[in-house]
Amino acid sequence: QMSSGQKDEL
Amino acid sequence: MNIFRLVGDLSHLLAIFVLLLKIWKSRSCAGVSGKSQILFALVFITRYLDLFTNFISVYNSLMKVIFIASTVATVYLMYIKFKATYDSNHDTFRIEFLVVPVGGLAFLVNHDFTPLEILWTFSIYLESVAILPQLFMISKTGEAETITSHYLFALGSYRALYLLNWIYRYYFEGYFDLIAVVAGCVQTILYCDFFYLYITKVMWGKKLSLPA
Repeated sequence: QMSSGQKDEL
Repeated sequence: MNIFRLVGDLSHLLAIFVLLLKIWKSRSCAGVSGKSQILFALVFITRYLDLFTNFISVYNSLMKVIFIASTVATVYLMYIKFKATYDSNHDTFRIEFLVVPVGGLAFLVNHDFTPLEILWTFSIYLESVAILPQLFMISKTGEAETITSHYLFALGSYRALYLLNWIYRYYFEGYFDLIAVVAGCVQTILYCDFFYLYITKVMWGKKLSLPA
């Protein structure tokens, strides 16, 4: 994904 | 965080608790697919393995714990406490036909070939088809209790709201995750038939019954 690898969604 | 994702998460939470309360209050899991609940438990366990290693926010961690605990509790109620009311004759979907292909696909199509990423991808793909045993069971029994249809409406709405969340995040944050979006579209499309029945029937106080 284009954003940082951080998975911030549930 | 945006309104679509927040309402989506709350709709998801509502669905899980509507089902849990239905089983607890009526002391029966008639009409509910235990196989779908097992798949949902697998979805949360494989997706939230980073619960202790990757702190995002209190909200994020709290919701993860609630989702895992409530879904495991639902599986416990169905297969242990109220096992006698579990309708195994109609809950016959072969979930290995879902788990194995989804597992293979997660290995082949993912963002990063690492254990945590592959498990996350497996969880995303599995969630998109996890409701199939439940929809299959309703098609076999030909009807669903009103409370079960409310459960399905809230559950289906959550991922539809997530699609709006991803549109919002794409335009305002430049965030885009193709795997999550494609799986989310598949998941929401699977509910379309049910959404139609729910809006044309349950909304008007009728019972949800599939055309025989």
